[in-house]
Parts: sequence; C-alpha cells; structure tokens
Amino acid sequence: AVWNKVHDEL
Amino acid sequence: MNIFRFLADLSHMASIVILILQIRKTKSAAGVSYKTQFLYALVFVTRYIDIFFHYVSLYNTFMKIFFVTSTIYILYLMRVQYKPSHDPNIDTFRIEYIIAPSAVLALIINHGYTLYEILWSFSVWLESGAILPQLFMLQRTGEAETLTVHYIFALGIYRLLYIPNWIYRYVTEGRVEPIAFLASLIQTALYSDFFYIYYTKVMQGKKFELP
Repeated sequence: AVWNKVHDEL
Repeated sequence: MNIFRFLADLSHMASIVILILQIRKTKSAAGVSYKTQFLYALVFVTRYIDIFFHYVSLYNTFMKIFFVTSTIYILYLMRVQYKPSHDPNIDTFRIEYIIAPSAVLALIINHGYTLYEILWSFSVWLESGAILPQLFMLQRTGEAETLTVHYIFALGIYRLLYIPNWIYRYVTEGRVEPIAFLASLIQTALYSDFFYIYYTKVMQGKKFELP
C-alpha cells in the first residue's frame, strides 16, 4: 500500500 | 474521483447552502453555533493555504474557494448582519478543548515536520471535532429548526461518505491515508447519536426534539 500523503482531496 | 467522494463533496456543499439560505430567509441565526462556524473557517483556512502553490484541478480549486468564502460569509452574517439573533449564552462549549488536542495530535501524527503538513494535520483533527459546539448547543436547547437539523445531517453524511471513499481508494489505487481515515471515523462516531435521533424523529416527520 502507498502510505504517503494524498493531496488531491478536499 | 469516485462516486463516494463526489457525493460527499456535494453534501458538504449542500449543508453550507442550507445554512446560508436558512439564516437569510429567517433573518436569524438562532440555534446556529458561531463557535462551530468559526472552527470550520479555521479548518478551511489552515487546510487550503496550498491553493497558492499546489494546483490539483479546476474542481479542487473551485471547491476550496467556495468552502473558505462561504464559511467566512456565514461568520459575517452571524457577527454583523443578524448579530442580535445569536445568543452567545447558549453557545458555551469551550473551543480550547477542541483546538488544543488537535494541535497536539497534529504535532504527533503528521506527514512530515513542515509548517504546511502540520497545519494540514491540524485542520483534519480540528474538523473531526468542530461540530461539538453545535451538538452541545442542540442538547442545551433540546429542539431545533428543521433546517438546522438538515444542515447538521448533510454535514455528517459528508464525512461518513469519506469512509467508503478511502476504502475504494485503497482497493483501486492501493492508497492509504491513515490520518484522514481515522479522523473520518472519529467524526462519524460523534454524529452517531445525532443520526439516531434524526432517523427516529425527523425521518418520520416529527419535530427534532431530544428525549
């Protein structure tokens, strides 16, 4: 799984 | 963008529109917690400062601008336009009890020790508890305007829908966002009582009254 930050959400 | 996230954003937007329409139509902000609205403004400002240096999409930018400006507009309506209708004596929840733990959590659990990441994490924790002054106020008054109740419901649905969104993103993209996921769970748990009363009273056409 990719645990890094997801910056594409509100 | 999946259906859960899109519906979540729409219901979030709807909740704010409902609130603005209610305040403007009744020319009153009675029953609305100023403290909760202030906390949401703080949530949006601390989370969306990336609007200046991180472009995602037109949708994303538009929504960020909408959430920041609409919430500040609500603060204006409550503080200036319809000030006399808001009674601070029943809006008594101490917001330090939400802000301080959120700050501590942001310092412990984050995606890196930069100002931006800490503010982002702070905003996520803060959002999960920001409804508390409003729920507390509801509990004190015992009943509420139907629209205020719909507002809280739409807001609760928004974060509830982010849970399947995260499960979906894990399944399809292999992505895990533990901070936002955990905060969604906390927020939904805080709503559980409210959802129950909403279901048993409002859905059956009765007035929202606490037992």
